[in-house]
Amino acid sequence: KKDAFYTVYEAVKENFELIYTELLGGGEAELVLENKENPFEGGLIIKARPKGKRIMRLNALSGGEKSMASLAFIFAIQAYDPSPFYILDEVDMFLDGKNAEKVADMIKERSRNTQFIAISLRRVTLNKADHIYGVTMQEGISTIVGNVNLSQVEEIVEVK
Amino acid sequence: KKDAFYTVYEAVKENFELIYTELLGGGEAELVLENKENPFEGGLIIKARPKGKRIMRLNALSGGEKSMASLAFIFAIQAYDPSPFYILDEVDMFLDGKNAEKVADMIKERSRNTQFIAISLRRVTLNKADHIYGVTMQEGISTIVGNVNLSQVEEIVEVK
Amino acid sequence: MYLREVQLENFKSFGKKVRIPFLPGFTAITGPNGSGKSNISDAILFVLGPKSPKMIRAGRLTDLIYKGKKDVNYCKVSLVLEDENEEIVLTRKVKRAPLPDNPDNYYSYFYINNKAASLSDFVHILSSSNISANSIVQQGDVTAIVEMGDVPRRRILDDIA
Amino acid sequence: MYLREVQLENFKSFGKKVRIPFLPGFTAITGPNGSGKSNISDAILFVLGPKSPKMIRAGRLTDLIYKGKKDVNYCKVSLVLEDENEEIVLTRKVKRAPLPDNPDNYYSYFYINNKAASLSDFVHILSSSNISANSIVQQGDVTAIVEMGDVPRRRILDDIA
Ligand SMILES: Nc1ncnc2c1ncn2[C@@H]1O[C@H](COP(=O)(O)OP(=O)(O)OP(=O)(O)O)[C@@H](O)[C@H]1O
Ligand SMILES: Nc1ncnc2c1ncn2[C@@H]1O[C@H](COP(=O)(O)OP(=O)(O)OP(=O)(O)O)[C@@H](O)[C@H]1O
Ligand SMILES: [Mg+2]
Ligand SMILES: [Mg+2]
Repeated sequence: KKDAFYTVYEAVKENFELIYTELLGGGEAELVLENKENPFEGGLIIKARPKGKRIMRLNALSGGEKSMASLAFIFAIQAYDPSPFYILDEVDMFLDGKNAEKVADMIKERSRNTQFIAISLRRVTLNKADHIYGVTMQEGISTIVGNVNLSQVEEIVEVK
Repeated sequence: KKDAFYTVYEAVKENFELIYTELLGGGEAELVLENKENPFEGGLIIKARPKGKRIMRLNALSGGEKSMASLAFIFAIQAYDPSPFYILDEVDMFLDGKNAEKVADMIKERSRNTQFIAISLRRVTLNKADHIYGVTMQEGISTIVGNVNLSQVEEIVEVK
Repeated sequence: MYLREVQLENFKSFGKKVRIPFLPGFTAITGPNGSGKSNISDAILFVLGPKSPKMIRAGRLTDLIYKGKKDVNYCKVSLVLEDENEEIVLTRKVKRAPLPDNPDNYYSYFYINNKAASLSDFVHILSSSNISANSIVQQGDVTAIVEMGDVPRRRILDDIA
Repeated sequence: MYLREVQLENFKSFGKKVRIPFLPGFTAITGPNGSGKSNISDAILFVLGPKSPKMIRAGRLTDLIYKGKKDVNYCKVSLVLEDENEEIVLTRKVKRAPLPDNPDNYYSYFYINNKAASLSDFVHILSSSNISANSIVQQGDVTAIVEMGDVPRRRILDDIA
């Protein structure tokens, strides 16, 4: 049981540290076990150092910086245990333009061999997608508005 | 103690039901006490009916619909116990363009006799402000970039 | 392998039969607040995560059935997966079966390529192609990872091990 | 009355002395992730809510002191409130005072119009002009209202009563 945990931990830790730096274009992050000998008696700590800053624990970061660290963690788990497709629901919520673009770029790159379906209100994310679907609701019933282009979408929602 | 609670509850309830409909331009909402006789033994339930839908408890609504109901609740409390100024930190995060605009309009209207300072990444919110301040960070030190106009801000952050 | 189509019938706000075709690559879904975007992700989770704790926001499974019409008593979701020209259709259906003492009682049905199957057959197919509820990041999950304590965060790795 | 100016000195990421003038009406603050926007709201809360549970995200008050330089051992925030041409300056300062058994020990100082005051004088001025931590909606508060249970939500009204 402990061995199985260590294998997963070491692999996800390595992925996470690489993906964080790749996603942010700099900085560094690390996964740390509170109790290395007996992992099941402690927690898992995420530390991150955005470019040009000091390393700190997750709760000292800003809203957007926390989101980027969390996303890197999610991608690191997915890289260890890959699935043929992923559904992401508004993961770009707290991000400024630059960071939202970095996340959209990473999705786009990975979508070469894995299918990604991302729900988003951000113009920068919709711009990178191969296909955009609109959803609207009339009298309480949802319907899909097939393949739309960005200008049509501006009507549905002033794209963030 | 019970009487003091009832006075606050009745006033906030009335404010909330009015502000929700004003903020969303339709629909209705209500505040309900779980235990009307002994309020301290039960909780406070928020129900909302977005335009054209059925009335539901808060947790059955979508992310954006929940945010609008919460904002109406925050404004209702502020209306009961008014303060000379308010600081709002990214309250427009989960909203689509139309809802973010409704919130910015409400802030703008109330800012005639109350000072509002809103932290936001949304173009639609920055558009309505009387003044926009930019914040940047160099080598780990934050500085303020005085009164900027919207086009300057596009450089700091691709405004949502 | 990729997800080729999602078919929804009376699932949450999808009160009509709706088929959503998907292509490989990167697809974005957008629309106003409350229009039904997250309900699509819930529909996929409904099929992929029958035993998953991330299960649908609704609480009771019968809340997933479209509420806009009186006589609707079931909801159904099918996922069409395509793998090198072979197709697998996974369907899950929930039907109301009210009892005198439990009005929210329901039956759950699972189908593989339109033939009735058991929950364990279903789970077996999903795990052999490595599809699970982990493939879905629900609205708010990103903040949840930050807000949860260090120990629940470690438990995410325990589950994978 | 309105908030005319905020002065920050070694407060979180504001490592230099910074004065931020505000005008009545609607002011927006924007900037990239991590640039220091929420730290401004924390600075105002630092002065307005000395006893408030919403208190600064940092945990220990000494974490509010700018960490970028070695020898900085205090942080200070002043709020200038203007009320019909009269001005009130409220200042709060925290200074490190490490003890052998508690390295995070600190002293807290309060000033009204640059004269030393007690915490209770401070709280009195704030409550007489109806300024409190309730005037601040921190990042994430909107979602917190939704996620908290019905009873904690009722407690918000208890506090006001
Ligand atoms: N069983 C049901 N029958 C009918 N409508 C339902 C049912 N369950 C949920 N809904 C409706 O679905 C809507 C929520 O949809 P959803 O959460 O998918 O919105 P969304 O597009 O993700 O919005 P947001 O951008 O705010 O996250 C709610 O307004 C609710 O009224
Ligand atoms: N005591 C301190 N000394 C130096 N820097 C600090 C201190 N405390 C916090 N910080 C820095 O302040 C930054 C966070 O700033 P803040 O939360 O204000 O960002 P923000 O502009 O609100 O970003 P977002 O848009 O992501 O919410 C963190 O990156 C952190 O490094
Ligand atoms: Mg949603
Ligand atoms: Mg912030």
